[in-house]
Amino acid sequence: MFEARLVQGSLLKKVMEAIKDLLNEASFDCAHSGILLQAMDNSHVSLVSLNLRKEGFDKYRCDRNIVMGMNLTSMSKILKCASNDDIITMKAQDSADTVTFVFESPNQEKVSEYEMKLMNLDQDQLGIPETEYCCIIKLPSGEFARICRDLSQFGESIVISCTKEGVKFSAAGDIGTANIKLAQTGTVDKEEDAVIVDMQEPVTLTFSCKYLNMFTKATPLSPQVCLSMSPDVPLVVEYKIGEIGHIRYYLAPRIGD
Amino acid sequence: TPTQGRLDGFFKVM
Repeated sequence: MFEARLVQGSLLKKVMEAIKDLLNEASFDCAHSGILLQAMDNSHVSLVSLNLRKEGFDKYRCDRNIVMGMNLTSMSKILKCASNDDIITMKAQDSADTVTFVFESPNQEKVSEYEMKLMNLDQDQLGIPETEYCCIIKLPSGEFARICRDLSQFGESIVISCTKEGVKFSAAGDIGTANIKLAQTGTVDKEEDAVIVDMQEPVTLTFSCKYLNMFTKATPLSPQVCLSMSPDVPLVVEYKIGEIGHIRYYLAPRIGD
Repeated sequence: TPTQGRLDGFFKVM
């Protein structure tokens, strides 16, 4: 028996919005410690790694490990039927071919149940190597989304350049060029408003606007985003999901010029 | 224009 109940059901709705444009289907690996999802997009340019810890759920039971292959378009349709303040429970029998979503209104007066067919996905389990990153940049997630959106008007690529002075985002195209520099902030009232640059070595890498903009669909999950870069390895874009876990996007750089 | 790299090879299939 698997059962995971989340009083703050809106988090699950937001997680779905953050992955459904990148992945058509994915396996939810449910274990005693929590739920893991790891999948590359069809073109193998990006990877989504979602981690939801058992402790973050209001009730969590997983008697034996189960892998639930889900069509994310269908799951997204179902989660759209939940209100933002609904309590969401996912449950499945040990060897079931369906998963059930239960939405309870806060006053318990409305209870909706949706059963969805599971899929047999032949997906490889991927191991993510431990990587030391030269630059780790924390910035407000809304600011990052704004920068990606603004620079997308200029071209298909965004160059992210990190030095000890701060971080520079730039783009160039037919209409001209754009440069946005963010300096490390001094004292801020709220930690989430800070721009923090932890740099060992300066790094400049080029990334696809299209993918960065898809990652920013996770913005409602967290006020802060963390970018980790090293030469010749994928960029990591991480959003925390409340106290429950995180979503990490890995993106292969664009090469040459 | 730069070419898009891929992730194949970075992640180990377990």
